[in-house]
Amino acid sequence: SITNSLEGVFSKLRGKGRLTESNIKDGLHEVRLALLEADVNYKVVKDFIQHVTERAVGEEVIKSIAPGQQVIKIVHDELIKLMGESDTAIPFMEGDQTLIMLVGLQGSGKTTTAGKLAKTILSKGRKPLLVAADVQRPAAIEQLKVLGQQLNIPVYFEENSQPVKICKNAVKYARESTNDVVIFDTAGRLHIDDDLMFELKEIKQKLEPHQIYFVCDAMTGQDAVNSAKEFDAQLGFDGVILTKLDGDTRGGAALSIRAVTGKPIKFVGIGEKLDRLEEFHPDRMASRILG
Amino acid sequence: FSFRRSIDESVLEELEDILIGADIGVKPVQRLIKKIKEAWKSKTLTETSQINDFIKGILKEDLQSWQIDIHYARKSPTVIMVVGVNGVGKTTAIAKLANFLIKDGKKVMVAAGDTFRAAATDQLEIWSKRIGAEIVKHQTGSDPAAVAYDALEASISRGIDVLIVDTAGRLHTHENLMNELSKIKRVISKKIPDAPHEVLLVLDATTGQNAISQAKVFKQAVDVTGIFLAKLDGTAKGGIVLGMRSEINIPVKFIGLGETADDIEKFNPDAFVNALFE
Ligand SMILES: Nc1nc2c(ncn2[C@@H]2O[C@H](COP(=O)(O)OP(=O)(O)OP(=O)(O)O)[C@@H](O)[C@H]2O)c(=O)[nH]1
Ligand SMILES: Nc1nc2c(ncn2[C@@H]2O[C@H](COP(=O)(O)OP(=O)(O)OP(=O)(O)O)[C@@H](O)[C@H]2O)c(=O)[nH]1
Ligand SMILES: [Mg+2]
Ligand SMILES: [Mg+2]
Repeated sequence: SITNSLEGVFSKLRGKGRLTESNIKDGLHEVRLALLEADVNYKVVKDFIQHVTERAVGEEVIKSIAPGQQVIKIVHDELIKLMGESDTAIPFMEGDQTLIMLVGLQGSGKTTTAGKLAKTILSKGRKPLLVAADVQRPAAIEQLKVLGQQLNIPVYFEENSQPVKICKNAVKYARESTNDVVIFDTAGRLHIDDDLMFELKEIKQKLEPHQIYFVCDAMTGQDAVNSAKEFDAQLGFDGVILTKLDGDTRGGAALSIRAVTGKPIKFVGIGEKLDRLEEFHPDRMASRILG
Repeated sequence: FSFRRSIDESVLEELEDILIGADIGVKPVQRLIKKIKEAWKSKTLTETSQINDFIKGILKEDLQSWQIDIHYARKSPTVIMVVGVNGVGKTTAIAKLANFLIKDGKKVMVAAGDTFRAAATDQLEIWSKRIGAEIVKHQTGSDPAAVAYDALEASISRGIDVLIVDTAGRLHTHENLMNELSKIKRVISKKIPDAPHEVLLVLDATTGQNAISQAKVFKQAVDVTGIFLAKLDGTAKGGIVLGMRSEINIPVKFIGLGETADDIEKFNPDAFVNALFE
């Protein structure tokens, strides 16, 4: 639990009766180190520590009979607040196709996540259609087709075509068949690639997806805020899917992205197999980040 | 009087932000800041305008010890094994490296050692056709060690100069997968005693502190000899390769700067360190 991790960080403070402002700042220094080593972005850490310090050196703590515990509680509460409320629902359209678009940097796990999401949605009694909108990566279409076959879920694809056209035709196809959810798998791209960011904006403008999810690798370091911020500013996304959490990365990117975009992390990828997708738990993530 | 003043803390904080923001890691950065304060005290540094160059000098000096050249075999084929966690850019790095060697007049073969992931073999096959490399591949689900073995046999009989073996992405926390990787290496070594002559760990430049854990575990499993730092064309600086040196020292041999076969460069310490400050 977070309290256990924080008690580790604050072990120097425990058992101390009265605390001075400098004791508290030393303890918070340890929290700062823990967050930075967990890959939380340095600006996010600065703001967080400043905010917590203002509360922690206030009268409520200095005058308290268990000041160490008070500081721990403040850090705990502020971290949970920053991590945000749980928001894992996919708002499905009733009576029309729900269009979901997956975007993100190269190799973050979009194609695999598209398969996982389709499997989850199928288990909810809906009929998803996967769309191979990555025409750039060698064998990307084939990769999604293989996943579709494994799941017995249809994959819409076109050879020698363009993403906007493919997505439009896929929605037409979904309307004509009985598919009520359409998942667009897009090519990985850099947030600083103007042409490719424009392509995403075009897909959004023409197709008006109901949900856009930013798929991000959980081992991303300081750069997580740069890409997330830019994708959100240029395109706008409704939620984040954090992948490869079955590793031992602390996952500070989760806190950074949430702090900087305010968008919820909906799901986490916890393995390569297509059943390895879970709902995001903010308190578990906060605990993992604090190590 | 300038000889009495202490160093401007806001300048140090700004530098700390740049270096931490580059993923060098808070403890290594603290050590660098300490060096600045000592140099200031001993008057080696006297102007704040000298601080950045002072740090660049330390970092560049530090990297001089890195052996960046490919370790070729005395007798062909040279065998290069490429490993790393999922999605970092291994298969693309292989295409780039193969292309690099082919343009240098070498006869190159690639082995489709990822027999697990959907369309992994198709992906490498498309690359091999584009760049003119030979390829050895098996069915999905076959033993990757068998692919490596067959590729070695084919390389020897066809007079291949360099064989590059692709492997499936795997998280270093999955012990059974790391054991599989060690087995592939053993099979290669049994066939050719000094092989693999190079084991390249591909790291994604956007990766944070977890790269240290990756490097340690992969080094333990297959004795990594070099790093291929991919995706340096993004905004991430890849500073973790410097930050990890106190815990594990593996030279970066190549960097990846994009998604085409030409987007590869040999590692250049000066350019890399300068870019941290841009
Ligand atoms: N261990 C683990 N591996 C994952 C997870 N999600 C995806 N992967 C793996 O990560 C690698 C990259 O996944 P892809 O789905 O190809 O990533 P992508 O974002 O579509 O890549 P591009 O289309 O090239 O941008 C593959 O080896 C996947 O099997 C996860 O949650 N855990
Ligand atoms: N921008 C950029 N993208 C890259 C670079 N290297 C690889 N990529 C992209 O990253 C994605 C993943 O590359 P792969 O070569 O499939 O990665 P991998 O490590 O083989 O992935 P797995 O085999 O699934 O573990 C692809 O979309 C590549 O085009 C690079 O240097 N820069
Ligand atoms: Mg993909
Ligand atoms: Mg690969």
